[in-house]
Amino acid sequence: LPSIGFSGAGFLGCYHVGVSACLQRHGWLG
Amino acid sequence: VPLLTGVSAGSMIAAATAAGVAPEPDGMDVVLTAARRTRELSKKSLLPTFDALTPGYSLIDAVEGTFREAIVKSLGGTLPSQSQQQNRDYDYTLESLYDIDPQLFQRRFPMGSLRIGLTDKRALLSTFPPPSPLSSLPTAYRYVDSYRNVEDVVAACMLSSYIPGVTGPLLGDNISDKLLEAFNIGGSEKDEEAGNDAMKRAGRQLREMTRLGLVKDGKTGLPSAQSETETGIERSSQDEEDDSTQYWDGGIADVFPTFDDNTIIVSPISGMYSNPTICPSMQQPNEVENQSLDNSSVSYLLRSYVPSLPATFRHCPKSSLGLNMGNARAVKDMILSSDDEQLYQRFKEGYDDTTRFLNERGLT
Repeated sequence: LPSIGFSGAGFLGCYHVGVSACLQRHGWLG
Repeated sequence: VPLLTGVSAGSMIAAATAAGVAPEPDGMDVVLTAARRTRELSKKSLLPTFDALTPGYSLIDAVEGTFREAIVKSLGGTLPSQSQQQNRDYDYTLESLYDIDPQLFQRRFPMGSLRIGLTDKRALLSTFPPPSPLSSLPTAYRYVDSYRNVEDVVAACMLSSYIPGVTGPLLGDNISDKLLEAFNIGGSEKDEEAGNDAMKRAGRQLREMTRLGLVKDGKTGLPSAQSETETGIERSSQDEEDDSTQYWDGGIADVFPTFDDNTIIVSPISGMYSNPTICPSMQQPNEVENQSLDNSSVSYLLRSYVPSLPATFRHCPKSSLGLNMGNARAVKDMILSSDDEQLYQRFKEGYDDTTRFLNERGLT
Protein backbone atom coordinates (compact mmCIF):
# COMPACT_ATOMS: atom_id res chain seq x y z
CA LEU A 1 0.00 0.00 0.00
CA PRO A 2 1.20 3.55 -0.65
CA SER A 3 2.04 5.79 2.29
CA ILE A 4 -0.57 8.33 3.41
CA GLY A 5 0.27 11.91 4.42
CA PHE A 6 -2.19 13.95 6.45
CA SER A 7 -1.65 17.65 5.82
CA GLY A 8 -1.93 20.55 8.24
CA ALA A 9 -4.33 23.22 7.03
CA GLY A 10 -6.43 23.69 10.10
CA PHE A 11 -6.37 22.50 13.66
CA LEU A 12 -9.91 21.22 13.70
CA GLY A 13 -9.12 18.33 11.38
CA CYS A 14 -12.58 16.83 11.08
CA TYR A 15 -12.03 16.35 7.36
CA HIS A 16 -9.01 14.18 8.14
CA VAL A 17 -11.03 12.15 10.63
CA GLY A 18 -13.62 11.48 7.94
CA VAL A 19 -10.91 10.37 5.52
CA SER A 20 -9.40 8.12 8.17
CA ALA A 21 -12.82 6.58 8.89
CA CYS A 22 -13.42 5.79 5.22
CA LEU A 23 -9.95 4.31 4.69
CA GLN A 24 -10.37 2.20 7.80
CA ARG A 25 -13.73 0.91 6.63
CA HIS A 26 -12.23 -0.19 3.33
CA GLY A 27 -9.31 -1.92 5.02
CA TRP A 28 -6.63 0.57 4.02
CA LEU A 29 -5.81 1.45 7.59
CA GLY A 30 -5.57 -0.81 10.61
CA VAL B 1 -0.67 -0.94 7.25
CA PRO B 2 0.81 1.84 5.10
CA LEU B 3 3.41 4.30 6.27
CA LEU B 4 1.76 7.37 7.77
CA THR B 5 2.96 10.93 8.00
CA GLY B 6 1.32 14.11 9.19
CA VAL B 7 1.79 17.69 10.30
CA SER B 8 -0.38 19.87 12.54
CA ALA B 9 -3.89 18.46 12.84
CA GLY B 10 -2.79 15.75 10.42
CA SER B 11 -0.15 14.52 12.86
CA MET B 12 -2.82 13.77 15.44
CA ILE B 13 -4.93 11.92 12.90
CA ALA B 14 -1.93 9.89 11.73
CA ALA B 15 -0.90 9.05 15.31
CA ALA B 16 -4.45 8.15 16.34
CA THR B 17 -4.78 5.94 13.27
CA ALA B 18 -1.52 4.15 14.10
CA ALA B 19 -2.65 3.64 17.70
CA GLY B 20 -5.95 2.13 16.53
CA VAL B 21 -8.27 4.90 17.72
CA ALA B 22 -11.68 4.53 16.06
CA PRO B 23 -12.29 7.72 14.02
CA GLU B 24 -15.96 7.67 14.93
CA PRO B 25 -16.82 8.23 17.73
CA ASP B 26 -13.46 8.42 19.57
CA GLY B 27 -11.53 10.57 17.06
CA MET B 28 -14.43 12.95 16.56
CA ASP B 29 -14.89 13.22 20.33
CA VAL B 30 -11.38 14.65 20.63
CA VAL B 31 -12.19 17.32 18.06
CA LEU B 32 -15.66 18.08 19.43
CA THR B 33 -14.39 18.38 23.01
CA ALA B 34 -11.65 20.82 21.96
CA ALA B 35 -14.16 22.83 19.93
CA ARG B 36 -16.62 23.00 22.85
CA ARG B 37 -13.89 24.21 25.19
CA THR B 38 -12.91 26.97 22.80
CA ARG B 39 -16.54 28.03 22.40
CA GLU B 40 -17.07 28.12 26.17
CA LEU B 41 -13.99 30.24 26.75
CA SER B 42 -14.77 32.42 23.77
CA LYS B 43 -18.18 33.31 25.28
CA LYS B 44 -16.38 34.87 28.25
CA SER B 45 -14.20 37.08 26.06
CA LEU B 46 -14.97 40.28 24.20
CA LEU B 47 -14.34 38.47 20.92
CA PRO B 48 -17.27 36.08 20.76
CA THR B 49 -16.81 35.21 17.12
CA PHE B 50 -13.23 33.99 17.44
CA ASP B 51 -12.34 30.56 18.75
CA ALA B 52 -8.90 29.48 17.61
CA LEU B 53 -7.62 33.04 17.36
CA THR B 54 -8.71 34.29 20.79
CA PRO B 55 -5.48 35.96 21.95
CA GLY B 56 -3.61 33.96 24.54
CA TYR B 57 -5.92 30.98 24.29
CA SER B 58 -4.17 27.69 23.59
CA LEU B 59 -5.87 25.04 21.47
CA ILE B 60 -3.12 22.52 22.11
CA ASP B 61 -3.89 22.79 25.82
CA ALA B 62 -7.56 22.20 25.06
CA VAL B 63 -6.89 19.08 23.03
CA GLU B 64 -3.89 17.48 24.76
CA GLY B 65 -5.79 15.69 27.53
CA THR B 66 -8.51 14.14 25.38
CA PHE B 67 -5.99 13.20 22.69
CA ARG B 68 -3.78 11.41 25.24
CA GLU B 69 -6.85 9.70 26.66
CA ALA B 70 -7.88 8.37 23.24
CA ILE B 71 -4.39 7.03 22.51
CA VAL B 72 -3.93 5.40 25.93
CA LYS B 73 -7.38 3.77 25.83
CA SER B 74 -6.82 2.38 22.35
CA LEU B 75 -3.61 0.75 23.60
CA GLY B 76 -5.45 -0.85 26.54
CA GLY B 77 -3.80 1.40 29.11
CA THR B 78 -5.16 3.04 32.22
CA LEU B 79 -5.32 6.78 32.64
CA PRO B 80 -4.26 8.86 35.62
CA SER B 81 -7.09 9.61 38.02
CA GLN B 82 -8.96 12.90 37.89
CA SER B 83 -7.13 14.15 40.98
CA GLN B 84 -3.76 13.25 39.44
CA GLN B 85 -4.65 15.06 36.22
CA GLN B 86 -5.76 18.15 38.14
CA ASN B 87 -2.43 18.26 39.94
CA ARG B 88 -0.26 20.71 37.99
CA ASP B 89 2.87 18.87 39.17
CA TYR B 90 1.67 15.50 37.86
CA ASP B 91 4.41 13.87 35.82
CA TYR B 92 2.94 12.62 32.55
CA THR B 93 6.23 11.00 31.63
CA LEU B 94 5.68 8.26 34.20
CA GLU B 95 4.77 5.80 31.48
CA SER B 96 4.36 2.90 33.87
CA LEU B 97 1.22 4.56 35.19
CA TYR B 98 -0.52 3.94 31.88
CA ASP B 99 0.16 0.20 32.17
CA ILE B 100 0.57 -0.26 28.41
CA ASP B 101 2.05 -3.48 27.07
CA PRO B 102 5.44 -2.40 25.59
CA GLN B 103 5.20 -5.05 22.87
CA LEU B 104 1.77 -3.81 21.82
CA PHE B 105 3.13 -0.26 21.67
CA GLN B 106 6.02 -1.38 19.47
CA ARG B 107 3.62 -3.23 17.14
CA ARG B 108 1.43 -0.13 16.76
CA PHE B 109 4.38 2.25 16.44
CA PRO B 110 7.21 0.29 14.78
CA MET B 111 10.27 2.33 13.91
CA GLY B 112 9.80 4.36 10.71
CA SER B 113 6.05 3.71 10.37
CA LEU B 114 4.78 7.08 11.61
CA ARG B 115 6.50 10.30 10.60
CA ILE B 116 5.43 13.46 12.46
CA GLY B 117 6.66 16.71 10.90
CA LEU B 118 8.04 19.65 12.89
CA THR B 119 9.54 23.04 12.10
CA ASP B 120 12.84 23.97 13.73
CA LYS B 121 12.24 27.49 15.01
CA ARG B 122 15.90 28.47 15.11
CA ALA B 123 16.55 27.27 11.57
CA LEU B 124 13.42 29.05 10.36
CA LEU B 125 14.23 32.37 12.05
CA SER B 126 17.96 32.32 11.37
CA THR B 127 17.45 32.30 7.62
CA PHE B 128 17.54 35.74 6.03
CA PRO B 129 15.52 36.54 4.11
CA PRO B 130 13.00 34.15 5.69
CA PRO B 131 12.08 31.20 3.47
CA SER B 132 9.00 31.84 1.39
CA PRO B 133 5.90 29.98 2.55
CA LEU B 134 5.59 28.99 -1.09
CA SER B 135 8.75 26.92 -0.92
CA SER B 136 8.56 23.25 -0.03
CA LEU B 137 10.74 21.37 2.42
CA PRO B 138 12.89 24.28 3.54
CA THR B 139 15.88 23.59 5.74
CA ALA B 140 13.76 24.00 8.89
CA TYR B 141 11.83 20.75 8.32
CA ARG B 142 12.38 18.09 11.01
CA TYR B 143 10.56 14.86 11.76
CA VAL B 144 10.23 12.11 14.33
CA ASP B 145 9.70 8.52 13.21
CA SER B 146 10.50 6.43 16.29
CA TYR B 147 8.92 6.66 19.71
CA ARG B 148 9.72 5.24 23.13
CA ASN B 149 6.25 5.63 24.60
CA VAL B 150 2.90 7.40 24.40
CA GLU B 151 4.33 10.65 25.75
CA ASP B 152 6.79 10.84 22.86
CA VAL B 153 3.87 10.55 20.43
CA VAL B 154 1.70 13.09 22.28
CA ALA B 155 4.55 15.60 22.62
CA ALA B 156 5.48 15.37 18.93
CA CYS B 157 1.82 15.89 17.92
CA MET B 158 1.39 18.87 20.25
CA LEU B 159 4.42 20.71 18.91
CA SER B 160 3.60 19.68 15.34
CA SER B 161 0.37 21.65 15.94
CA TYR B 162 1.90 24.56 17.86
CA ILE B 163 1.81 27.99 16.26
CA PRO B 164 2.79 30.68 18.80
CA GLY B 165 -0.09 33.04 19.50
CA VAL B 166 -2.48 31.03 17.32
CA THR B 167 -2.82 27.46 18.60
CA GLY B 168 -0.62 27.99 21.65
CA PRO B 169 0.77 30.64 24.00
CA LEU B 170 2.59 33.49 22.30
CA LEU B 171 5.71 34.09 24.37
CA GLY B 172 4.96 32.31 27.61
CA ASP B 173 2.40 32.77 30.32
CA ASN B 174 3.16 36.38 31.18
CA ILE B 175 2.28 37.75 27.78
CA SER B 176 -0.78 35.57 27.36
CA ASP B 177 -1.98 36.51 30.86
CA LYS B 178 -1.83 40.17 29.91
CA LEU B 179 -3.66 39.56 26.67
CA LEU B 180 -6.32 37.52 28.43
CA GLU B 181 -6.83 40.29 30.94
CA ALA B 182 -7.04 42.85 28.14
CA PHE B 183 -9.77 40.79 26.50
CA ASN B 184 -11.67 40.32 29.76
CA ILE B 185 -10.62 36.76 30.57
CA GLY B 186 -9.28 36.47 34.10
CA GLY B 187 -5.83 34.92 34.46
CA SER B 188 -6.91 32.62 37.27
CA GLU B 189 -9.85 31.42 35.22
CA LYS B 190 -7.52 30.63 32.34
CA ASP B 191 -5.22 28.71 34.67
CA GLU B 192 -8.04 26.59 36.00
CA GLU B 193 -9.50 25.77 32.62
CA ALA B 194 -6.56 25.57 30.27
CA GLY B 195 -3.35 25.39 32.28
CA ASN B 196 -1.30 26.48 29.29
CA ASP B 197 1.49 24.07 30.04
CA ALA B 198 1.13 21.56 27.17
CA MET B 199 3.75 23.45 25.17
CA LYS B 200 6.26 23.42 28.02
CA ARG B 201 5.67 19.73 28.72
CA ALA B 202 6.02 18.83 25.04
CA GLY B 203 9.10 21.05 24.76
CA ARG B 204 10.84 19.18 27.58
CA GLN B 205 9.97 15.83 25.99
CA LEU B 206 11.21 16.90 22.54
CA ARG B 207 14.44 18.23 24.02
CA GLU B 208 15.12 14.79 25.47
CA MET B 209 14.10 13.11 22.19
CA THR B 210 16.45 15.42 20.28
CA ARG B 211 19.29 14.53 22.63
CA LEU B 212 18.58 10.83 21.98
CA GLY B 213 18.63 11.34 18.21
CA LEU B 214 14.89 10.69 17.69
CA VAL B 215 14.33 14.03 15.91
CA LYS B 216 15.73 13.96 12.38
CA ASP B 217 16.69 16.46 9.73
CA GLY B 218 14.10 16.56 6.94
CA LYS B 219 16.64 16.60 4.13
CA THR B 220 19.37 14.27 5.36
CA GLY B 221 17.42 11.93 7.64
CA LEU B 222 20.24 12.26 10.17
CA PRO B 223 19.49 13.00 13.83
CA SER B 224 19.04 16.77 13.97
CA ALA B 225 21.56 17.22 16.79
CA GLN B 226 24.20 15.41 14.72
CA SER B 227 23.22 17.34 11.61
CA GLU B 228 23.65 20.63 13.47
CA THR B 229 27.11 19.62 14.62
CA GLU B 230 28.13 18.72 11.09
CA THR B 231 26.83 22.00 9.71
CA GLY B 232 28.62 23.98 12.42
CA ILE B 233 25.55 25.13 14.37
CA GLU B 234 26.54 25.60 18.00
CA ARG B 235 24.06 25.20 20.84
CA SER B 236 24.99 26.44 24.27
CA SER B 237 23.67 24.75 27.38
CA GLN B 238 21.91 28.04 28.17
CA ASP B 239 20.15 27.83 24.80
CA GLU B 240 18.87 24.37 25.61
CA GLU B 241 17.72 25.42 29.06
CA ASP B 242 15.77 28.43 27.77
CA ASP B 243 14.58 26.94 24.53
CA SER B 244 11.52 24.97 25.58
CA THR B 245 9.88 25.64 22.22
CA GLN B 246 12.52 24.74 19.69
CA TYR B 247 9.88 23.16 17.47
CA TRP B 248 6.81 24.73 15.91
CA ASP B 249 3.97 23.51 13.70
CA GLY B 250 5.33 21.14 11.04
CA GLY B 251 3.04 22.71 8.44
CA ILE B 252 5.09 25.91 8.55
CA ALA B 253 8.04 24.11 6.95
CA ASP B 254 6.13 21.58 4.87
CA VAL B 255 2.37 21.85 4.43
CA PHE B 256 2.07 18.64 2.43
CA PRO B 257 4.43 16.05 3.94
CA THR B 258 5.33 13.16 1.67
CA PHE B 259 7.54 10.08 1.81
CA ASP B 260 7.72 9.78 -1.97
CA ASP B 261 5.78 10.39 -5.17
CA ASN B 262 3.42 7.55 -4.30
CA THR B 263 2.28 9.09 -1.01
CA ILE B 264 -1.42 9.91 -0.95
CA ILE B 265 -1.79 13.48 0.29
CA VAL B 266 -4.85 14.21 2.44
CA SER B 267 -5.82 17.87 2.40
CA PRO B 268 -9.05 19.65 3.41
CA ILE B 269 -8.10 22.38 0.91
CA SER B 270 -8.98 21.74 -2.71
CA GLY B 271 -6.31 22.12 -5.34
CA MET B 272 -4.14 20.26 -7.82
CA TYR B 273 -1.31 18.12 -6.51
CA SER B 274 1.46 16.17 -8.14
CA ASN B 275 0.83 13.25 -5.77
CA PRO B 276 -2.41 11.26 -5.65
CA THR B 277 -4.63 13.30 -3.34
CA ILE B 278 -7.79 13.04 -1.32
CA CYS B 279 -9.23 16.57 -1.14
CA PRO B 280 -12.53 18.39 -1.77
CA SER B 281 -13.45 18.76 -5.42
CA MET B 282 -12.69 22.17 -6.88
CA GLN B 283 -16.36 23.17 -7.10
CA GLN B 284 -18.94 21.96 -4.65
CA PRO B 285 -22.31 21.35 -6.37
CA ASN B 286 -24.24 23.34 -3.75
CA GLU B 287 -21.73 26.19 -3.58
CA VAL B 288 -23.73 28.80 -5.46
CA GLU B 289 -26.87 28.00 -3.50
CA ASN B 290 -25.05 28.34 -0.18
CA GLN B 291 -23.45 31.65 -1.02
CA SER B 292 -26.77 33.48 -0.94
CA LEU B 293 -27.39 32.13 2.58
CA ASP B 294 -23.95 33.09 3.82
CA ASN B 295 -23.95 36.86 3.49
CA SER B 296 -21.75 37.62 6.50
CA SER B 297 -19.05 35.11 5.68
CA VAL B 298 -15.53 35.54 4.45
CA SER B 299 -16.51 33.79 1.23
CA TYR B 300 -19.19 36.40 0.53
CA LEU B 301 -16.70 39.22 1.12
CA LEU B 302 -14.16 37.56 -1.15
CA ARG B 303 -16.73 37.08 -3.88
CA SER B 304 -17.99 40.65 -3.55
CA TYR B 305 -14.69 42.48 -3.55
CA VAL B 306 -12.43 40.20 -5.59
CA PRO B 307 -14.71 38.69 -8.24
CA SER B 308 -11.76 37.89 -10.50
CA LEU B 309 -9.87 35.67 -8.05
CA PRO B 310 -7.87 33.06 -9.97
CA ALA B 311 -8.97 29.48 -9.52
CA THR B 312 -5.58 28.37 -8.26
CA PHE B 313 -2.14 29.67 -7.36
CA ARG B 314 1.13 27.82 -7.37
CA HIS B 315 2.00 26.79 -3.84
CA CYS B 316 5.11 24.75 -4.48
CA PRO B 317 6.37 22.35 -7.14
CA LYS B 318 4.05 19.66 -5.84
CA SER B 319 0.82 21.61 -5.43
CA SER B 320 -1.43 24.38 -6.69
CA LEU B 321 -4.05 25.49 -4.19
CA GLY B 322 -7.58 26.44 -5.11
CA LEU B 323 -8.64 30.01 -4.32
CA ASN B 324 -12.33 29.25 -4.40
CA MET B 325 -15.34 29.83 -2.21
CA GLY B 326 -15.27 26.30 -0.86
CA ASN B 327 -11.76 26.79 0.48
CA ALA B 328 -12.60 30.22 1.88
CA ARG B 329 -15.53 28.71 3.74
CA ALA B 330 -13.40 25.81 4.99
CA VAL B 331 -10.75 28.17 6.37
CA LYS B 332 -13.42 30.35 7.96
CA ASP B 333 -15.00 27.32 9.63
CA MET B 334 -11.63 26.18 10.94
CA ILE B 335 -10.65 29.46 12.60
CA LEU B 336 -13.98 30.99 13.56
CA SER B 337 -16.77 29.55 15.64
CA SER B 338 -17.61 26.08 14.40
CA ASP B 339 -20.62 24.31 15.86
CA ASP B 340 -20.88 20.54 16.11
CA GLU B 341 -23.06 20.38 13.02
CA GLN B 342 -20.40 22.14 10.92
CA LEU B 343 -17.69 19.83 12.26
CA TYR B 344 -19.73 16.72 11.43
CA GLN B 345 -20.30 18.18 7.97
CA ARG B 346 -16.51 18.38 7.53
CA PHE B 347 -16.24 14.76 8.69
CA LYS B 348 -18.85 13.74 6.11
CA GLU B 349 -17.05 15.63 3.35
CA GLY B 350 -13.81 13.83 4.15
CA TYR B 351 -15.59 10.48 4.13
CA ASP B 352 -17.37 11.22 0.84
CA ASP B 353 -14.24 12.53 -0.90
CA THR B 354 -12.33 9.41 0.13
CA THR B 355 -15.10 7.19 -1.18
CA ARG B 356 -14.93 9.09 -4.48
CA PHE B 357 -11.12 8.74 -4.57
CA LEU B 358 -11.30 4.98 -4.00
CA ASN B 359 -14.18 4.48 -6.45
CA GLU B 360 -12.45 6.40 -9.25
CA ARG B 361 -9.45 4.09 -8.91
CA GLY B 362 -11.42 0.88 -8.50
CA LEU B 363 -9.99 0.36 -5.01
CA THR B 364 -13.16 -0.34 -3.06
